[in-house]
Amino acid sequence: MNVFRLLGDMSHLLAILILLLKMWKTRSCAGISGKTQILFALVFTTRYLDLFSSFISIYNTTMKLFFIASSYFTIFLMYSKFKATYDSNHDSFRMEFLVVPVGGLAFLVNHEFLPLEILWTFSIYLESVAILPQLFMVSKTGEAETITSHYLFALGSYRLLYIFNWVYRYYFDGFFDLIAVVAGCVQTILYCDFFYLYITKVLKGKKLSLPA
Amino acid sequence: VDYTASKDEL
Repeated sequence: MNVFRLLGDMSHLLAILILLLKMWKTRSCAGISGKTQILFALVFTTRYLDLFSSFISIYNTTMKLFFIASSYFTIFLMYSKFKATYDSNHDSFRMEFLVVPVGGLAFLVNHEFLPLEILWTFSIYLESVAILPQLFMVSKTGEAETITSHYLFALGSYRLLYIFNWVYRYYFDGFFDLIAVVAGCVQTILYCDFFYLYITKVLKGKKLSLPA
Repeated sequence: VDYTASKDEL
């Protein structure tokens, strides 16, 4: 555990808390993509199956359980409790366009052809593109609430901080995982346009709106 | 190249 990894995890945790707090306080999930949230639940479920096979630390187990539980709780809020506020018309990205190619890629490009390893690889690839339905939704409506922007910024920062963590681990631990690094870079690149808008607009007190 | 160490990441 290094400082970048810890900051990355805290940023990820903060993103989830911001999202839950936004929904709970406003009693609404307007502007949030249910597709992205379903994909995240799939990501956590397929990646953390090792909860049953190996124990790493209390921290590790606690975080994994929290990520899984919060992702399903978010889906419950969106598709059940606050269903009336869910903006399904603008959430029209097709999940199968991501899940199917990513599933195929996980079968073809992995470290070891084992069920758990393939599922782990699938989750890494899927996480890298899981934000696309959300970004698609923001571009379709042309705007995002400020609280949603904070959520996306924290979520994007998490993988950027993981890249610093991988650079650190490469130099100081001799550790390198090509699959995680490439997918992590793809994931971070997808946020670049958003980061630019966040810094130039939201941080200056303006609402995030896209030029028509 | 060590990849198994990535499994402690979240």
